[in-house]
Amino acid sequence: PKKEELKDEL
Amino acid sequence: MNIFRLCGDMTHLLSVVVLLLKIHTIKSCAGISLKTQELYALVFATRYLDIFTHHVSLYNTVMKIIFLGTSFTIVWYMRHHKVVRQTYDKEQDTFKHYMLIIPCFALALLIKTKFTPLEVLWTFSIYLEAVAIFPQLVLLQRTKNIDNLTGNYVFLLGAYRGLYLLNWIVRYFTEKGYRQWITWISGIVQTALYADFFYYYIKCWRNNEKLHLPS
Repeated sequence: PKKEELKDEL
Repeated sequence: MNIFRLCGDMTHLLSVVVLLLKIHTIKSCAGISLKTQELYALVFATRYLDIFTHHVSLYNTVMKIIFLGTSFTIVWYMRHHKVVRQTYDKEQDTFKHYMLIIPCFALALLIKTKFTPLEVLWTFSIYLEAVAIFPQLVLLQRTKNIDNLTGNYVFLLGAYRGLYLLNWIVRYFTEKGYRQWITWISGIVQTALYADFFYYYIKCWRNNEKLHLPS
């Protein structure tokens, strides 16, 4: 998946 | 997770601690914008809807719970606590929520990655966080005597955003294919809103003066 969809930041 | 991201999160956490210290210990919310605090509660409520469905790490989940819990606690204190609510500068805190909420929601419908309810709400929360400090900055400008805790609270919030910018720069150069335009542009706008405040905060600090903003 694209990083944008990972949502790993707060 | 790089050092800037961690320091950014810790600065954000510290800003909440400073605000709760003022509210819970000193029993005062003078100079704090309830409008901004309500917008933050809305930001976290719409962004962390995936808290139980999208697991990143224990760290992320715990931080999400902390930010959700503290933002609603702060709003509760300012609206309902019998001592704290009397210190709220209601007449000065006149910014209207909808002036920020409606444009941010419209923008989230127009510019998002996917057209699903969760995705639109997540994008809305990113846009809203960028401008949520606005009522607080307006209130600061109207406040004659800004106390240290309030000044430091806003400074820590701005520092958190600045550290996130550095975090993105590091990630851009170290992670292949890493892009997040919506978050980046909103983050740059958000940090820029603090520029004026930072200028006067540092100026007053260097001159050993009490913080005051020109109106």
